[in-house]
Amino acid sequence: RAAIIASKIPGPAQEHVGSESNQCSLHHFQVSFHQLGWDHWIIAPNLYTPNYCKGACPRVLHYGLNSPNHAIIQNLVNELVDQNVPQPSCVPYKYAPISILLVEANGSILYKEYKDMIAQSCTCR
Amino acid sequence: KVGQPSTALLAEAPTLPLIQELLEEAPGKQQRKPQVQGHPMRYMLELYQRSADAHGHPRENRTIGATMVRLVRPLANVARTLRGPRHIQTLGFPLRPNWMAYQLIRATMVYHHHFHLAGFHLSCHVEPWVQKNPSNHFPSSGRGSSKPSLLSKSWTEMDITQHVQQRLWNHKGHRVLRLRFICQQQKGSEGLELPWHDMSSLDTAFLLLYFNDTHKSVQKAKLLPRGLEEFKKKDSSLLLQRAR
Repeated sequence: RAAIIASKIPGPAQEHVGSESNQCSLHHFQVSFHQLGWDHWIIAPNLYTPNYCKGACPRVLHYGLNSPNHAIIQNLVNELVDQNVPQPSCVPYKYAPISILLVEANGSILYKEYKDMIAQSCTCR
Repeated sequence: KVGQPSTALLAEAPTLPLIQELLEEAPGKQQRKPQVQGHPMRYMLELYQRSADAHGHPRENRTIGATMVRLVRPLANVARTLRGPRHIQTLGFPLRPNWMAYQLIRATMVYHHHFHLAGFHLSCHVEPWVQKNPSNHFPSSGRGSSKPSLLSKSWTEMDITQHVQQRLWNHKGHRVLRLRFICQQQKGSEGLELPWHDMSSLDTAFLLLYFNDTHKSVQKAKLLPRGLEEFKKKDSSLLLQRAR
């Protein structure tokens, strides 16, 4: 039955036709801490670029999506077994930290590195 | 929820690590940013610019050797001005040894070694404050001598890690680190009455605490069962090909 599916899946060439633009990918996004309502205690940086992942997870998960094997299985389950099982989701894969300078309620000044604050790449899982 | 103040949103999801920390560290919205200007702010801005770029990305070549640095200002200095050329301030620094989440890796006193006040030239240093017999030296700390290292032309940073760790760090609850900040009028300006009371308002000395997170990062993914591990290694493309 996998062969039947394989025949239905558009070949690599067709795969890229049209749906490329809405495929799972990283989107640049910048906010200010003022917009997040935190500017009353964060001194630096002024702007922060968390980015985000958005887009459809194709039925054939190409290498660039760093998908685990489970995502391939989940796709097959959605296709062959039970459509209530959703297709994999487009989520961040790699993150980067940022350093923040902030003032604490007691007047101390804090330099702190927060992990996993910037999405650097995406995956389907 | 549009329009809700971010702190309300934060309160709804206190379980996430960052949110929890923000709730602990972020003064409430109603609380204006505590006005911290002057030397402490300038010092930390310089430390920030040395450690991160304009977008907040930590620099690869940063030298602070910690993931968190807290500048603690003295609670209130009890100035005991001796007659004549010496001036002693007893400085109290509140410590909140949240040792569960952070490991103290370094503690230093940052102060002006030399400075001018109302036309007088002063030379200053820091000593431990001990209730009974004030001892006038810091135990030499393991990491380099506790001899002050001149930072920029005006700041001196003295390592007092051992002093803090021995006396205060492993005790529960809030503790206060007490130190004496002693200034001496330099030659040539004796005799005149120095306005020592001006000293107490200056930010002449503050404490720097360097920490590393003890948060275990997300548990390393457990090793895959042997079989699947082998499969991943040798035939990882098999599944992909078959699906394709």
